[in-house]
Amino acid sequence: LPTPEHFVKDVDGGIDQDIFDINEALGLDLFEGDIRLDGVQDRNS
Amino acid sequence: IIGENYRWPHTIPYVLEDSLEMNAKGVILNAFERYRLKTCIDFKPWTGEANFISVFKGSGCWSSIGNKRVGNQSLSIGENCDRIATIQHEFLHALGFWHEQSRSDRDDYVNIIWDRIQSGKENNFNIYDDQVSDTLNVPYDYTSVMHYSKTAFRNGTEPTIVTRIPDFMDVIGQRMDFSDSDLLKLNRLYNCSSSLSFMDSCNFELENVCGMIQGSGDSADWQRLSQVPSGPESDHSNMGQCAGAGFFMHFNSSAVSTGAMAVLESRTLYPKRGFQCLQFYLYNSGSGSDQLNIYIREYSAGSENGTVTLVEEIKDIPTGSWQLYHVPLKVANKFRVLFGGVRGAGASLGGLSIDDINLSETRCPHHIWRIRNFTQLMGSLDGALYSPPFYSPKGYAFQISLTLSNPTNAGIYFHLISGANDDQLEWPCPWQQATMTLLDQNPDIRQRMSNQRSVTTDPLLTDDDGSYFWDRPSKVGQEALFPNGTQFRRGKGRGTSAFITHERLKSRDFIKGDDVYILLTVEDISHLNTTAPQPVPTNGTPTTSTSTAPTPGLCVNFACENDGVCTVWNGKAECRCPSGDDWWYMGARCEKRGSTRDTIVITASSTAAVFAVMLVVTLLSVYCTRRRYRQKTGPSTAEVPVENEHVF
Repeated sequence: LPTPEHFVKDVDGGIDQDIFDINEALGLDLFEGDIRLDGVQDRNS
Repeated sequence: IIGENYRWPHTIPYVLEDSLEMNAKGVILNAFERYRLKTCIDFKPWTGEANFISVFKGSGCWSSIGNKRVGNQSLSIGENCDRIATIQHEFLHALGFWHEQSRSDRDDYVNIIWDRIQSGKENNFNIYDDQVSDTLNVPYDYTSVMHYSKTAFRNGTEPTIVTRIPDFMDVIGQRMDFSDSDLLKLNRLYNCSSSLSFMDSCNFELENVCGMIQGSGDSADWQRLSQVPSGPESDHSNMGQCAGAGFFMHFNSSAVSTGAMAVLESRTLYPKRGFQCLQFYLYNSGSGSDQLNIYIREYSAGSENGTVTLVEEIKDIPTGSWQLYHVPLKVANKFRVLFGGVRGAGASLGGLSIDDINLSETRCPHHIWRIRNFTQLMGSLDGALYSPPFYSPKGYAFQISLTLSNPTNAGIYFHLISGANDDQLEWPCPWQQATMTLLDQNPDIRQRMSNQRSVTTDPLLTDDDGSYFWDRPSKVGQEALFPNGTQFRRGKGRGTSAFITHERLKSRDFIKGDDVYILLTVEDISHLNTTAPQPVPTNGTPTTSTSTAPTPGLCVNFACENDGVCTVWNGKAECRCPSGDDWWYMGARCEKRGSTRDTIVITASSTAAVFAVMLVVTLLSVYCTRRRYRQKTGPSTAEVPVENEHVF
């Protein structure tokens, strides 16, 4: 059956975001994208 | 990561913090079930252990590598991170795994295109040498859930990772489930030899038929065959793709009279959790009234031959194709599963066949949506494919829609629909979690990489027009028709347009025999919304966390002091008291505090007190003895001659 596009809510907004995309969009600068180093959250190598 | 200090115990204590979204809590518990099925790693709610993983909704999805031994080790499942494979990925980090492409031999398998990487992000493509990271003798794995996808940290539209074997370009970055190599590495790292919930898998390829035996006292036998003239033409495991292989078990109902039965018994099985899910494929080429009965032979004290119980009668088995069935079991003692083929009335040219049996101590899906002739639907479907209507255990009617018109991705959505129980139900619908699983039909449940997404009904979620999103479909839904012409109303769907790419959908065993299965479970997760105080962690920082186990009614009027957690044990409410390395709470309600310092103080003071008492007793004894002696010798001195007298 045809479905009106507005009659569903896409929680991904039409984009298949990977973990590092999600973190990057939040402005996080985690080590290798999603690794928290000892006591330091916002640090890359 | 190399270093035993980074390892967790096989059962990892965890806390799901209040900050987590409800959907995330349910998905985390589902991810734990995948660990329990495929690895020896288990999870338990934290009860005061020195180190534990605290899952919370932070900014983004992240974890540390390995057990940092810091007491409360945080793992963030932020917004949009509530996907099962993302959670599996983050927990693999916590268990000690880096990303796959940071292996020392990475450059043998992928090319990193450095000038396509965003400036300043090059360090995300580091390599660790074999002094830091161990590959555990497992080959480089393009299919790892720990591998980046080709677009990672790109500055434009071109891929930053190019696989040396081009076929793997769209394979890297899967977020479906553990790959075989992920499991091999995890099981090697943690010396796993079994899992909590896996019991048996059988595709009948070996002549020992997985230790199954023919039943006694029945009127026919099951045969191990690779084809039957009247069907099936091939087994389900290989679908006839392997010459000389591909076996299944067949009950030839055409050779026996009506009412005859053939029983096939599994080997003896030993349950751990008390609930099981039996799944298998069934093919009917016999009479439409042939049926398959599932029995359990349960052994308990006093029943040497076991007690046989009928669990399910499978009737009206469609003819001409393999069909998936699930049977939930609830067995606590040693048992066997019995497959009883029964010859029905009417003409039969063939019989019943079974293949790809899996038994695990997991929950069965509530419903199965089988989509036949799937390949012709792909790309040609303009709109959505709707599932038949189903009911949740609470009574909510729902439907799933699958969208295939997008050239790249398939989408999936969960809709509430008007149903027979709507007057008795709570609206807007509170905290029902719908889990939709595209089944990877690999014959072995442990090797399946099924694609799963969950949606949870938040009763306070509003739509753009201000109405409640999960309100009664007859109020907020649109009119729709079932194929038979019955009118109903369908609520708005919630889900994703990026459920799976068409490329991945065509891979593995998602489509088998041109059939696709979507497994559906809708469960009430309201209990995850209750906040229970948790013990004070060892670092002394109090946290308030959500108990992952339902808080039963017995605990309502049973308060635990000092952040003790109420649990129900043997039908009684009990307090689990917090403890640390050198302190603990005790008593029926955790009202008393103890510590090793207290013990030392008690021991020292007891010793001192005993010494003081003994000293006083000794002094008194000496004093009394001397006094008595003096009294004795005083007045009679003149009468007794002094010679030959003993003196103390």
